[in-house]
Amino acid sequence: VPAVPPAPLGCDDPESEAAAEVAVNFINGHSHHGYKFALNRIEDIRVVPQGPNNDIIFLELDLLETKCPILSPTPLANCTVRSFAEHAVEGDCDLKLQRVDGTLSVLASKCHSHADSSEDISKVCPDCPLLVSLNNTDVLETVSAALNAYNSKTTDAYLRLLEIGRAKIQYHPGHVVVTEFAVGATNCSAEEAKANVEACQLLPEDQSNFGFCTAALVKRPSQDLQVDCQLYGHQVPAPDIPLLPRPGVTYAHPGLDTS
Amino acid sequence: SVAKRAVAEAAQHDKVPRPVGFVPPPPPCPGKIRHFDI
Repeated sequence: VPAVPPAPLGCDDPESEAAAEVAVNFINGHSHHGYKFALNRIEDIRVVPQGPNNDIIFLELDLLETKCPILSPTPLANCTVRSFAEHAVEGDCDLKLQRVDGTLSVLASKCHSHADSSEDISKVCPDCPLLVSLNNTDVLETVSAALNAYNSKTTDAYLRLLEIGRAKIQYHPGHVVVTEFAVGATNCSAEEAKANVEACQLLPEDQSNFGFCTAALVKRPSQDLQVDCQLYGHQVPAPDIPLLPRPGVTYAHPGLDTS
Repeated sequence: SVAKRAVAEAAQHDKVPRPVGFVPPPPPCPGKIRHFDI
């Protein structure tokens, strides 16, 4: 009598959760922009046996953006998922994994992230500020002013902009631009940078020191700029994770496709 | 004697009686939502 095929895996079975955890760690470990993503839902899972103790697993995941920048050393478990009212960003990922003798590895992944629709947010929270395009002139002006203000006050290394991660504009009451951006320490002190900023380059990989800044520029009723930057300190990159490309200024648009 | 019964009638009789309060198991996928659905 042919062996009865195993019942299809349920999306909430422990085996599915284990595969999803490996998948999410792979996605965050191989992403170079934006923020870490957390699992929101296992959409589907399909196991294709290849032979004894050898399965191919096709996984479809719904992820949600957290508040942790991708370069942050904070463990994913400690990263807060952005709430719906903060204008959430969703990630849809399809992955192919292999399980050999119980060990899972990712063979391929394809993800697409996109911000929730502004209409949905406005329906629930009419006054919530919404995400704006990252090359919006107000955003660029705010990031530039904030980084200059920070570098003019710091006694530490001169910081260069790596990427703008997120920006929202509130138009009433008052005109407020709130933005978040990733920075990297350079080989100059802020004082040296005043003399010759062109000479200030990001530190080499073995000394790299990345960080993250948040800034708020109030344009009305009166001009006010707040900026706060935190550097992570040098982190030894994990062996199997490709080192960060040396980006110019990039924009982590929610709407990223990564494979 | 063998009498051919109408399928519907047969199906009716063959249907396994469900215990009172039977709740069908949830579909295997999609899984539970951990934060919120957007």
